[in-house]
Amino acid sequence: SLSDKLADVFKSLTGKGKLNEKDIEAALKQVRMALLEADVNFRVVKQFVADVRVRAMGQEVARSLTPDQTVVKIVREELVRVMGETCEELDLRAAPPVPILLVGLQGSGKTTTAGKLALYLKKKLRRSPYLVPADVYRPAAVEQLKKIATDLDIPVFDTDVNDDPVEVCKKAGEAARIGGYDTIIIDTAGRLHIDEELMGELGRIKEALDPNEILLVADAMTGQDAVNVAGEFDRALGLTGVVLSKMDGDARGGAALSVRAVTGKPIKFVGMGEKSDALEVFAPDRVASRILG
Amino acid sequence: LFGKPVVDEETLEALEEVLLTADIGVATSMKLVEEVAERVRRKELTDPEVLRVHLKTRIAEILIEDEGHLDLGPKRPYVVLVVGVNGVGKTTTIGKIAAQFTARGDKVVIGAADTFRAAAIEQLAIWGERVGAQVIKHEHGSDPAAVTFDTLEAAKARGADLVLIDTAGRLHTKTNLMEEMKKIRRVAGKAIEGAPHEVMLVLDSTTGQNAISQAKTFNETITVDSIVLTKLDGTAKGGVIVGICDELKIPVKFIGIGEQVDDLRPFNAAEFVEALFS
Ligand SMILES: Nc1nc2c(ncn2[C@@H]2O[C@H](COP(=O)(O)OP(=O)(O)OP(=O)(O)O)[C@@H](O)[C@H]2O)c(=O)[nH]1
Ligand SMILES: Nc1nc2c(ncn2[C@@H]2O[C@H](COP(=O)(O)OP(=O)(O)OP(=O)(O)O)[C@@H](O)[C@H]2O)c(=O)[nH]1
Ligand SMILES: [Mg+2]
Ligand SMILES: [Mg+2]
Repeated sequence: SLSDKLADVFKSLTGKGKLNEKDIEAALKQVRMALLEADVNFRVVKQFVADVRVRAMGQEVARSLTPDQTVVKIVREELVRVMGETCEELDLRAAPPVPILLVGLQGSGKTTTAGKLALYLKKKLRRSPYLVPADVYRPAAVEQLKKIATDLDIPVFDTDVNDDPVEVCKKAGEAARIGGYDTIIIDTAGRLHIDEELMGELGRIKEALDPNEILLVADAMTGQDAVNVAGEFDRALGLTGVVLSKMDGDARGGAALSVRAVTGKPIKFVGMGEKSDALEVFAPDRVASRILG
Repeated sequence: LFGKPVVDEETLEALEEVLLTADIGVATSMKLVEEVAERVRRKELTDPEVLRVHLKTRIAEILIEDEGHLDLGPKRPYVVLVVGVNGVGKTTTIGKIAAQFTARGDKVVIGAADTFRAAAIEQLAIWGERVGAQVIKHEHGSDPAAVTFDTLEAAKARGADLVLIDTAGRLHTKTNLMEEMKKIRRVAGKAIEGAPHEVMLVLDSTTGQNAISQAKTFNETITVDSIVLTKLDGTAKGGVIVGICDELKIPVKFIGIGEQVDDLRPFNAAEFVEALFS
């Protein structure tokens, strides 16, 4: 872990009152490697290390901490600061039905997350959610969300796969209004951030529904590409938040730092399993520990 | 990066950046850059252009192609077990592979052994219909090993040439799911001696260093024979495969370059390396 590596770096230094430049550079080298190994983006690491350097220079080594512990403390605090000190709530302030749009790359976990969010809204926030299967492309995608909805006893729009997704969303919005539901969760087809046509389609869905939340569902094991994906989805649509899925694996989750650093948007939830109850509110200190290894 | 007339510290740093941002990983990137830096120090490499070619060649040497095709061999059916973590493209890849073989007149049978995820069986059934391959399925929630057994029995009975078994996505950290996969493999061997003839691990090219733990764990659990790297039509470079090939020596058979039935290509190391540096 980084703590061990830093302990090594500093084991020859004892009784120091202040961290000197040479010590800091040696420690930063380890920090940089640890972050890269944790899949934090190259450029994000560069900026992060520079920020840590500024804080570490001239930093007093607290009498209760060793020099390596001081650096770890600074790194941890910086990680938590960048990833968001407070947990950001879902923004549900709008006339019902409040739309929440889920977007992201193929296979990132959108459909599964749609079910999880619906259950969260129903059980934790005591709301009446309506699920909308707007992926008319992937084989059996509509069936997948319908099955999830049925298992959760949550109403779901009966999507016609011959409709285009914008049409589906408009019809579903109307059905939700008539049905008196207060929140609609729209599951969209996975798409590449570089696919102009499909990104344009999302833009039209946004225009039609004016969602309160546009959440990027991103796979926790994403590598360097996380900044490209998040950056482009944010630029094209204006994300309001991120859901990091598959955090129940052992991926270090550096994508969390990359995505936050590059978009400034909060990670709101993490997916912790395949079942519909496996959704947790994002805890930056937990992810920080994981990135630190 | 390579526009400079001389190789200096900046060149090497820029080089490291190219490798790291391609997901090649710290250990492998450092090793590659150090090899090159050593030759620079001994004045064997002084021209950045030559340096670039040398590095590309070195990486291509590490990568292991496998002529990009499945050789069904003389004994039929040839059984392929497709595994990998959640959402990487297993089901879609099976559809694509099946299409290639039905197109040349081979009889393909597909086993719907993902009995867990919502509509996984329906998704695979649609693919089977699209490509003209028979899909053997049980009820949702049934035992995947039982589906596997029935699939192989059916394949034998129908004189199939190729069998593709689709399994549920599973994180390599879930011991019970790794055990289930072992059982599927065991049961396959009971239905047809020597089956599965190939264990194919599907990896998503957007995955970072975790792909290495995935490959290691899957390999340690049931021995992986080949890899398919999907979603290379995106902006991710899939550099994790360099470390995987270096350490585990597993060949990459195919790459996925899209969601349609034709979007499967044989893995070509030279092309892959070119794309890494573009
Ligand atoms: N372990 C784990 N698996 C997850 C999690 N979220 C989703 N999955 C699984 O990941 C796979 C892909 O999930 P989907 O919900 O189908 O992903 P998607 O983004 O809708 O995929 P496309 O619609 O094809 O783009 C499925 O096997 C899910 O069960 C999670 O938090 N943990
Ligand atoms: N762009 C692109 N998308 C792909 C590729 N391969 C698969 N996909 C998409 O990735 C998503 C997931 O594919 P699946 O085949 O369902 O993945 P899986 O591994 O079977 O997923 P689980 O069974 O849920 O674990 C779907 O939206 C596919 O269309 C590829 O090469 N490129
Ligand atoms: Mg989906
Ligand atoms: Mg599947």
